[in-house]
Amino acid sequence: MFGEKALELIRELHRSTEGVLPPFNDEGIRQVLEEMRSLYEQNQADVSATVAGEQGLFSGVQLRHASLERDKRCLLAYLYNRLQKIRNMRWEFGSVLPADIKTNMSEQEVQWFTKYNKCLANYMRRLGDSGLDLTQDMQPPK
Amino acid sequence: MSLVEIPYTRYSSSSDNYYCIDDIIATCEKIPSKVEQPLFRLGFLDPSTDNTTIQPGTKLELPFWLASSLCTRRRRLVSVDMPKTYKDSFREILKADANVVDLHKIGPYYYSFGSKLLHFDHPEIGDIADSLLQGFISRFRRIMDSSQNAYNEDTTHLTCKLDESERCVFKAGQKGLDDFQRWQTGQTT
Amino acid sequence: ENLETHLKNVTLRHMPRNLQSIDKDKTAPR
Repeated sequence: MFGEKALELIRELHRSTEGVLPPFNDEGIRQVLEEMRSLYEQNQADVSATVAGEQGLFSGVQLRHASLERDKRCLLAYLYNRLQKIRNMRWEFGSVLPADIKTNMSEQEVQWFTKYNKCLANYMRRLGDSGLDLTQDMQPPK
Repeated sequence: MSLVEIPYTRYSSSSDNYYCIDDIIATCEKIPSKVEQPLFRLGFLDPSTDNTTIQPGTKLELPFWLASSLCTRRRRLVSVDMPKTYKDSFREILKADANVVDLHKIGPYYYSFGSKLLHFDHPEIGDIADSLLQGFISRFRRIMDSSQNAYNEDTTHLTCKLDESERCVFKAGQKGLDDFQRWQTGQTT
Repeated sequence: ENLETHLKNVTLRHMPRNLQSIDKDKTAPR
């Protein structure tokens, strides 16, 4: 069934415990993108055959399009939820992440993290007269 | 408002959040479906045939995310039936004594997936909606009691039969209890 | 913007043309 590889990426992230970032699954993402490419090509072929007068191909096109949307949703959710974990770690560990987490981040995630750090630092610097570190005192005072 | 008066509407629960991992996993649960129009070049979907075409009348188990795309008001390429664990006989068990049912084994997204079934035009969805509501309400008290009274102990035996939504409720109760205990012992600074 | 750039760079630009955009209505958290 289509969408199985994409779901495996999601399950892998779902199994990872809080505060742990699993290694970036490059190969899994590549396989899902490969499935999407072949689904799209098959749909292109069916649409051309329909234009040429062949009947009854619509259901296949519909099914493959639903699978394409599903694959896309799983890939984006995989990336998005990894970023959420990384962002939570920024608030927990500070602007320098532990080495074991950093090794599991992709190059693009490191770039994202650098930009996020900069945005957050710029924002905190503008608070109050001399700035305010929002990541301190996360628990309300007594 | 008594239970009967609660008007259930076609709602998309907040867990329809596009990026929500729980929602993605819940929507891969299988739904008994029947093919209504020939599906050409999709024979691989039906393991019991070598044919490349799936003929009308063929019964398949499709994941929710696919069935909900092929069975809409506008286009019914397949028709769906309700999964066994939402049918009348199971609803009776839930009504008889909801607390003994192991919703984790049956689910684990029993309520979330059940809510999604309400998207379909099916004669039983009104009863399913009531059954989900009644089941949750019946089990809620015990979840809250046990989560409020289990401090610093292993809670596996208390949560092993809970579905994912109920485990979230249990976790929230535990956090409230933990916060209160820490405040009482002056640990909250 | 940071998030969108990331999603585009890692996967969207490798997807079939008609799937390369992010549907704001669909992806906005409810």
